Amino acid sequence: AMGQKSLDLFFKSV
Amino acid sequence: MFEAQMAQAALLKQIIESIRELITEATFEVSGTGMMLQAMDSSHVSLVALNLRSDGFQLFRADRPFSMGMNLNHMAKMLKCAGKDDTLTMRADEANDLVTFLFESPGNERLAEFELKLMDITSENLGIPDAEYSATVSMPSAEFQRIVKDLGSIGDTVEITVTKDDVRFAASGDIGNATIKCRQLLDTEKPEDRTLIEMVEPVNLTFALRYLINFSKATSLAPSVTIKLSTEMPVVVEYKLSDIGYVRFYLAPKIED
Repeated sequence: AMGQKSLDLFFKSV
Repeated sequence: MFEAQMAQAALLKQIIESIRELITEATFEVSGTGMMLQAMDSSHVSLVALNLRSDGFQLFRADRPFSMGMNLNHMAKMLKCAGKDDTLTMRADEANDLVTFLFESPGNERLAEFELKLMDITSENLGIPDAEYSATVSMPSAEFQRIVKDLGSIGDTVEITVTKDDVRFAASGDIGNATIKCRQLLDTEKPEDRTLIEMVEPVNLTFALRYLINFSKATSLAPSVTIKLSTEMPVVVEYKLSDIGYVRFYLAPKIED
C-alpha cells in the first residue's frame, strides 16, 4: 500500500 | 517600525484566502528584503512558502527584522472588509502587539483602520534544499485546477507521470478510473496558455488529491502554475505573483511502504 510521507523526512529544521 | 503599502488590498486578501485552510496560524517575517511566510500544515504533509519582495510594494520600510504571528482566519476577516479597489497599508511596531491594516478607497474619501492582535507562534523553520528537479511542467493554472478537481471526484490520490511528450494525471476509485493527458503546447497566442514540459528524466509520483485541490485555491493569483517533480521527493506547485513574488506549495509524496 502507498503510505503518506511526512515533509520532515525531506526538509531539515533550521 | 514596519510599514508597507500595496496598490491592491485585494491581492493580500486573495493570498490569505488561498492558504488559510492549510495553515491557520503563521508568522510573517519582515525584513528589508520583504515579507516572508513559511509554514507547514498540522499534519506535516504540506508546506506553504510565501515571498513578497519589498520592491513589489509601493512603499516598504522595515527598520529591523520583525516577526508578526497572525491567525490567518482573523486576518482574512479583516481583509474581507477592504473595498475591491482599495489600497492597503500595513503598520506595526515592536512596542505593541498589533498590526494595523489601513484600507483607502481610490478617491481617498474613505479610510478604514483595522487593528489585528498579533500572537506568539512557535514555529520551526525548515531548510528547503534548492534541488534540481527531474521534470518541470508549466500549464494554465485553471487547467491544473480543473484536473485536480475532476480527479478528486474519482479518487483520493493522483499518479503524475511526466515523459518528454506529455504529462499524465491518473486516479482510480470505487466507481472506476480516469486519466488526463496533457501534451506540450507552445504555439499559443498568450504565453500563459502554454503547456511547457521540461524533462531531465521521466518521473512517476503519487500525491493526495485533497492537498493539490487546496493548493489550486491560488488559481486566481496567477494565470499559469509551475509543477516541479523529482522521484520520491516533495512536489513544488508554484504560483508567481506578478512583480512582487510567489506562493509555493510543497507536498510530500505517497510512497510504497
